[in-house]
Amino acid sequence: KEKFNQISPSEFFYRNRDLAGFSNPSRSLYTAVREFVENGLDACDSKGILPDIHLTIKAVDQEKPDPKPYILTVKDNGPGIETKHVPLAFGTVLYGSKFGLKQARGMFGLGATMAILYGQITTNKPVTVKSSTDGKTMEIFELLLDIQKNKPVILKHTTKDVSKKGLSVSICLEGDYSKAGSKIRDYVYQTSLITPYASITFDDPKGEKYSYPRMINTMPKPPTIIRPHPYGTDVETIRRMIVDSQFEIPTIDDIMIEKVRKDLGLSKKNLSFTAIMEKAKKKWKTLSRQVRVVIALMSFLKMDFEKLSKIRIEDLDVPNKKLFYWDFGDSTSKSVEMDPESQYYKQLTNTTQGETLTAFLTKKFQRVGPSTAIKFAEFAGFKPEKRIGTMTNQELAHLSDSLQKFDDFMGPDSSCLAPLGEAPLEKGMTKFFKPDFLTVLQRSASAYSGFPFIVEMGIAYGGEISTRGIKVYRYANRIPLLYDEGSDVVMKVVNEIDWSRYKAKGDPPLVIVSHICSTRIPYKTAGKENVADRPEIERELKLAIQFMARKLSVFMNKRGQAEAAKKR
Amino acid sequence: KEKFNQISPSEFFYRNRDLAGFSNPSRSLYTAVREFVENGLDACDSKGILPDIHLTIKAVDQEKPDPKPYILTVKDNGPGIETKHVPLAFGTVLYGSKFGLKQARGMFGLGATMAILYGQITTNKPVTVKSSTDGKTMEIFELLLDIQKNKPVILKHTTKDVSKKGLSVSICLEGDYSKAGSKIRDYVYQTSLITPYASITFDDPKGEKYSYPRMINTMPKPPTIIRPHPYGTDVETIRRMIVDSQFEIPTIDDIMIEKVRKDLGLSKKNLSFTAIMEKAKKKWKTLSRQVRVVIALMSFLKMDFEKLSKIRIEDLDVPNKKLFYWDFGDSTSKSVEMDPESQYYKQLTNTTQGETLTAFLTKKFQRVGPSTAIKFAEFAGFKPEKRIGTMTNQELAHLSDSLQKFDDFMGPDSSCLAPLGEAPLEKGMTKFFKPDFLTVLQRSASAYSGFPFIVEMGIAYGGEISTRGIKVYRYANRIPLLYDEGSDVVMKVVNEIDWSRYKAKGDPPLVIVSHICSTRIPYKTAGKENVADRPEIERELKLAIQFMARKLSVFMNKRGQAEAAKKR
Ligand SMILES: Nc1ncnc2c1ncn2[C@@H]1O[C@H](COP(=O)(O)OP(=O)(O)OP(=O)(O)O)[C@@H](O)[C@H]1O
Ligand SMILES: Nc1ncnc2c1ncn2[C@@H]1O[C@H](COP(=O)(O)OP(=O)(O)OP(=O)(O)O)[C@@H](O)[C@H]1O
Ligand SMILES: [Mg+2]
Ligand SMILES: [Mg+2]
Repeated sequence: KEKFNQISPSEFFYRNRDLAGFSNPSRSLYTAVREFVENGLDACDSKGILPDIHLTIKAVDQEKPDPKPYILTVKDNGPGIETKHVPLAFGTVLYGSKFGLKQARGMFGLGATMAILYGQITTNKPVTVKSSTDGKTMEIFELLLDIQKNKPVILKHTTKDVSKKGLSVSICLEGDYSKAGSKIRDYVYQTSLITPYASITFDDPKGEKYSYPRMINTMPKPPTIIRPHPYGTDVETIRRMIVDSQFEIPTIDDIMIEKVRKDLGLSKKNLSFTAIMEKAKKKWKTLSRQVRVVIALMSFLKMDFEKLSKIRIEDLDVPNKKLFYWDFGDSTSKSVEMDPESQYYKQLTNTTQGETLTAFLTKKFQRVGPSTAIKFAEFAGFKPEKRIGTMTNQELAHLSDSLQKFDDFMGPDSSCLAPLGEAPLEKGMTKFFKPDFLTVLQRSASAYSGFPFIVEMGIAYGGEISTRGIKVYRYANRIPLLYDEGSDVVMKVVNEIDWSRYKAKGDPPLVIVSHICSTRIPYKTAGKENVADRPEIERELKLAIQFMARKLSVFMNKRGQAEAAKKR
Repeated sequence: KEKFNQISPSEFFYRNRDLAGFSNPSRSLYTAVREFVENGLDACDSKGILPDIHLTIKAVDQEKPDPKPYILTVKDNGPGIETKHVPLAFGTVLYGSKFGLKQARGMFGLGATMAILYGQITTNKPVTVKSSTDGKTMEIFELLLDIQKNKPVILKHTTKDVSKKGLSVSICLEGDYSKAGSKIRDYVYQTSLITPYASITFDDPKGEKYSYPRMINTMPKPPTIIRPHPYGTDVETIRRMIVDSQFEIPTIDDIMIEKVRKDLGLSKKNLSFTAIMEKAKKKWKTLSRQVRVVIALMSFLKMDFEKLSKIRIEDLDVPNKKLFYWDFGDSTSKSVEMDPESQYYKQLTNTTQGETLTAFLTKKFQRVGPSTAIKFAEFAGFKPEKRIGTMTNQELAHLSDSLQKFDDFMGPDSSCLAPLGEAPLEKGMTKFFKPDFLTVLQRSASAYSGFPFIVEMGIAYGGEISTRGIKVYRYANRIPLLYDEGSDVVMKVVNEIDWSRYKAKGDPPLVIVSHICSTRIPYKTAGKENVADRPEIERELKLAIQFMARKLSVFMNKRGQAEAAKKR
């Protein structure tokens, strides 16, 4: 007989830590550094604080050969974490604050906990977290993970007086700095390039100090949470939006009746049914949805508060215009007919059947105006006033499919994104590569599966570029991606270009920098090292590269002509 | 204030389905095929049934252009799934039967549920599962997933009479056969190569039928579950083994006393303390551990059953040789001294402090004999008789570290593995490539992180090989890996070889087939497409390739000499 088991998500990632980038001591040391540094930068970004990140890696015993235990500490000047959330944030997998639709480096609720898990299973030491949210008191936690149950075990919790806000996390883990060192230094350097407003210091195990002071003193505008873009939104997301906008019929008990009295300003008077309806009409604009529904029900029952407290609503059959209730006085079920012409019937229809398709589209998605909503309804073959709560499963699938195929939605609102910008990218690439030729491009915002994204890229040629053959620097949400380029969408696009068409064949001294920003980067691995080839992203990258490659080709032609002229 | 949330594992994989290989319609169709075919093969393998797998992909509307909905059905003649497990197996993520230490294609408890999830969010249609475990009755389920709660929703459950065992699963999903078709056909073909005892048929959307009958009629020996190999076992695994081998002091209530009486054959007699001890000594070998512990406690309390039922054990302080109990008669706490020379003291020590280090090693790991255990204890600097339950955290970390560094463990027991074998691999490669040169090699079993693995490879050159440049066919646990070769450990090793040293530079007509079998393949992605560069695996691959490349070099030299002779 087969024995079945359910495992917790921390148990899953413990068994399969290669999925999260913890496959060997060298890679694990690198990934742990990344996870903590990215958390510090995210925290500062979200609160508009110019980040100061301090990274320290020290060997426990400098004399031993690699791989061996290291103490890794990352300290930031961010907002810290509230005391009640610290153990869960670091001790539970799939727990975090970055699940909303907003650009951030983190997205899984996994990274910090994985680094701590790896430290614990290789050295059996707890993590030390120090957090101050008010700049006066620091909470110090020593935690272990209960990997099977996915919860933290608090070994120690003390406090201390401090003078600054921020968070520091320190783990002991088995690493290999001899192999990971150059990748870690590259990571820190490339991070400072794409985050010119952050200051980063790195004390390495050999006693070397690397320092990357800020290059600019202005923060990018912090991204804001936005509604999804309609393009590519799948059925599950639509279904949840509908459930969100639908509404339960409230229970009409004494508490509810009291609330309705109070909101109508009728606290102690027991007005007649007609008087109540008059008052409700006057105050309609100020009434909450719950109260409006109760008024609507009362309008069909034709009862005042006294009578209302003696019945209980049993069933509301809106399509058949019947309202069933239990009369406590007569101990029997009764029903009333509802007049479909009444405005109160419309109120109940909205409540149980959801809003119209066009209202749903304009309220739930970003940048869908009334005329676009109507145009879309026609395209999809729905009546614009169709109630979203009455859609069959078939109709929902068709709605999602039409959202993918409709061409006329406005491009996404990019206030949820924080790209670097063409000028800073150009400035950074000029400073870094000192090339003979440089072009940069930021494409306008696009979307995949409802997620807005922006592609920005640069191509540099010649000058002080020392590498031969195309070298690609990949970034996603301001994170440098240094591993697994072989299965990344950017490399796929770069390799599919016929570079000889642009006069750059052979092994040209060519550098390509690519940055993808999105409310959700479609990583292929939980270690965030390579991006999946979503068709919309692939297309944007291709268009960007082709545009810039044509400019390169013009430059190469001119240069070729100049050299030919010289020879003559 | 930051808002924190916990998400379920199905919610995690819904949001991040790129991690599981569901990034676009073409890739998703491929991955869904894989997940179901691999489940069918695993099920047949585990029960020694020669597999018959039937794969059908039909477009819902043949006229529409890709991407569009397809119905994907996979049917097998395996053991089926018990009725009570069907909804959870397919409707819950991280639920499965393959978490034990045994070679299998599946390992995450994720694949089938992900394919069903992808179908549901793209077409809103439920999955239909038909399962018969007895060859008489078939259970038919229609399921939807509650993605936020990670549980199934049973829409329909009916039964039907049948005449064969097996399982069939059918989903409707948005796919792109125009892009995925050739990859799917490659997958089926390559699967039949590595699984010559399986018969696979494939009916494609264009009406084409592909059939791969079995080439041999003998099943490989089904792999068995084994104990972990000591090499590379981490602290968390050791800790769990210790907890497993440690034992709670049983509660001594009337039920327990009755059990002890019964096992001693003293059911109704109330013997004296001395008589009970005599009887226990005689029957010691047949007594269970629980009963032995109770006898040991009684030996120190010097009580018969009558007196024993009037006390309750409060605490057992083995190192300080004290036993504390509550006397109901006197309503007071009392204690007795335990004689450390008594054999019963030893029994209690084993129970609370675990066994000795050497006993632990020989019982918990595979292939560690008593002399190896003692040698290891010396190497690690522990007394061989040290009680495993008394190790400090520091000592546990040191134990794990020593398990990684000790060279003298025997290689792993490979009965948990099911490699193809050199002869079948050679036969398959000859048939497939008809090369001028062919060499195959199966390395002996090795281990990483406690998991045994075997590498088997083959190199073929010339003859009817039509590709130019090194073409690598990668397999892991009899699964063909067709994507993401750029970040796979096999490609990393192949690319680090200087092929010109072996006279195979330029674009030689060279094919390399690689198969890694393990109780746990360290995949980099939950889509199981590429293998992480664990150092032990990388080393085995490198040694295998170098060994075979030298043979290739001899062949190339001879051929070079033969051609030179011809010219002269
Ligand atoms: N330095 C920090 N300052 C403030 N909050 C932090 C810091 N580090 C972690 N956190 C909080 O802890 C949570 C969990 O962090 P963790 O790295 O595990 O997940 P994440 O960053 O949300 O996602 P990902 O797994 O993609 O990194 C974060 O969501 C964040 O709220
Ligand atoms: N065709 C089948 N016949 C018998 N049992 C099956 C079949 N398909 C699935 N199962 C059972 O359902 C469980 C869940 O399958 P699922 O594919 O989700 O996970 P898995 O195969 O265990 O791991 P993985 O995610 O790596 O594929 C399996 O562990 C197996 O017990
Ligand atoms: Mg993080
Ligand atoms: Mg499976």
